[in-house]
Amino acid sequence: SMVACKQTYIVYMNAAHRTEAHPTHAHWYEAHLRSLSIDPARHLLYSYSAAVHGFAAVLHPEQLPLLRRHPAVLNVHPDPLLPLH
Amino acid sequence: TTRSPHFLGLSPWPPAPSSRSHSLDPAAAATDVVIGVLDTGVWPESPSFDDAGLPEVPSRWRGACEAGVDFPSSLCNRKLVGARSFGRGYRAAAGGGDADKPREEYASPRDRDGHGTHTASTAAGAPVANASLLGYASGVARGMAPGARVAVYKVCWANGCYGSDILAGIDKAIEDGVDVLSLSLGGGSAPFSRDPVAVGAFSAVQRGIFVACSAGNSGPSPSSLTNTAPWITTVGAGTLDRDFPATVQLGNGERYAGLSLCSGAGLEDQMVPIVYGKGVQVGSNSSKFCMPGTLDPEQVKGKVVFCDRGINARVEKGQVVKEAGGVGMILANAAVNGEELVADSHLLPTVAVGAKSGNLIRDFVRTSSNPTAMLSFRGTVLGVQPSPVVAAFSSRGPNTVVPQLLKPDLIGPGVNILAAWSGSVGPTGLAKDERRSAFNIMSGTSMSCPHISGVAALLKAAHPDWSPSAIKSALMTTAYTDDNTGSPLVDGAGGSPATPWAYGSGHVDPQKALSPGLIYDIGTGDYLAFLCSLEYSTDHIQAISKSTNKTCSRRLPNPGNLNYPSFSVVFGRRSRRFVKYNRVLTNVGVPGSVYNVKVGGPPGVKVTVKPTKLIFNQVGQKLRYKVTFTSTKAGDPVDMAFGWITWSSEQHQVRSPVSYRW
Repeated sequence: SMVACKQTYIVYMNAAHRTEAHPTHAHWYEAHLRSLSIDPARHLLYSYSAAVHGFAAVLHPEQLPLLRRHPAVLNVHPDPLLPLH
Repeated sequence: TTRSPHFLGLSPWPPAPSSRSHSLDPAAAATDVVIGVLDTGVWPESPSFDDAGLPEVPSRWRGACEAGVDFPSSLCNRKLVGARSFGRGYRAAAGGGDADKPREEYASPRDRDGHGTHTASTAAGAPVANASLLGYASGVARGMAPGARVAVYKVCWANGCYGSDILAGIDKAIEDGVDVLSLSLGGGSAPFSRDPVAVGAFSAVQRGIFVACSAGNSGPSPSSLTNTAPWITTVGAGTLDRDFPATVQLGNGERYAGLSLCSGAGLEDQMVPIVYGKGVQVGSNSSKFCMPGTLDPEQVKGKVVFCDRGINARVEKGQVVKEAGGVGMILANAAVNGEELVADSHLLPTVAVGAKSGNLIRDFVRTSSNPTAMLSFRGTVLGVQPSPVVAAFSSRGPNTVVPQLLKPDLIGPGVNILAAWSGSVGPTGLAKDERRSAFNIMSGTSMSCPHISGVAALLKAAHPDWSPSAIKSALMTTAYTDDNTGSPLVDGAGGSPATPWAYGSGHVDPQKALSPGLIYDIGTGDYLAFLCSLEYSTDHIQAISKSTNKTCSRRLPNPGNLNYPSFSVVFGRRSRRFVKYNRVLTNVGVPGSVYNVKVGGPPGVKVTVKPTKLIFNQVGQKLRYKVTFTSTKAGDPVDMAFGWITWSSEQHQVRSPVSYRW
């Protein structure tokens, strides 16, 4: 059932929380996920830098509160499906 | 695009020697401009992406041609300067068992749908002589900016476009260095912070990239708009002055005008029995819509089938009739579609008819003991009047996300547009359609959006220092609202005059947009003040703007105070009988320009503009004016009205629509 509940989320981050220890945004996002015991190799889809500060990841529902509580996280939204016009 | 350059007043191709100095000469313009198209990919072998005659790719370009399935990187050239695909969001949603290979899709920028090839070639396709679909709409097909470069970002897959893939595409397009972004997709009316198109577009505009998005195809329902963020140019759709007429002649001698893209070979000049609702399920209406598996072959074989529009795809109805043994189809609009006819390349001879004709033909079939019909086809006609007509399907205001912002911004050609097509799918897009055509005719705000993107590329080339909002202002304030008969633009949904909730500022006029005289410019700080006025949380504003510390020290007194080229006035029910907006105009014309204001408004609203005259001594000078809208009547929440504010000089008219709600 955990697999069935898995969903992609777009996570918006506050770059003020990125320290010099992270040379790139991607490095920072990966470290952030690892700090929450989320394996970026399995969960991280995209690391964004130019369009937004944030990333897209496939997450389990129980991982969301953990993520949302972190002060570096601004918003977490489900990945919407948009139609062509 | 064999007609729209002419319809838009763009220079012919190739340009005549005498017009070489023309300011919107596509041969000279826009070769330094890159249009990024986020869509279903590209069919790079299309002649629309031939790079003959184009100079080297601008050295500043950082994009790449990513190799993938059936897509070697050598397929890019000086026209198609970039191609990437983003499918991780799609694959994750699809279950991701085999995470590296999307099912039923090319894991590459190759377009197996056709939509992306169509939109990319509409924006900046190279000229292709003798283009047509089965002989229809023949001519030289070309993008609106045939000199511009195209970079394709495939973010849409079999079931649509995931936000995570769209954001990845925008992310890369910004890094690559595109100048214009064209997105013919979107959905819903979520707050901007939840809309990846709005969020990604904010960063793009912040970097000076012009972003055009389609308004949606959910018209004529009110409040059906998508992509309404003020930093986006929201594009609705109108018709060209081109038609594909056909006729239905009934056995009683009555004739009804319709539309068809079919040759009608083997059917023309024959009276054929016609049937309606001859289904296999007693009591079901499904056969009236020609749903799959619902027609009774015994009653349909060798006959013309009358089908109601709705529920399933139009082209699927044709396939259903053909598979049941029908020899032709009459496809009738529902009341909601009105008399607007959309061309499809059906698998069998078909005539599409409007709702009124459809009702009469349906009655004939139901009441006649031995009903017959003859279908005839007249090919392509040009110079149709009236045109443009606002497409019935084009999404409408009012704007529910920010009621104080008038959307859509403008309309462009989006009905029955011929442009390049994928080589892996037939013109209907159906799996059973084994026909192949280098071009296809499609309708939608998807088609109008790249028209505007291409025109924006021409403006960007002519005015490299203009901001995205300046380009948008130029497009909007010079748009026209009368059709080619001199009458106000008509709404295809009912035949009555259309309103700014359907067409925004009007229909694009590229030549006038080149020289607007004045512009309403908006900077990033203004957009942030706008977001603060929406009472969004700090977290949401920071997420949209990428700010690390947004305190909303500056906020607009009302979101409608954004320096936008149009106005949306919302009066309160009791207390708020007047609304005040400020605007700043920047002179992009000549020194010494004098503008006087004219106001056109509905009864029941008093409009006061101060000052009424603006004298611009210098180019680049900014002058402010205030406008007060006072409701002199008690309004009802369903009340709406429209008016205009126009600043006129000897050379220019800078026109803004105003919508009113109570």
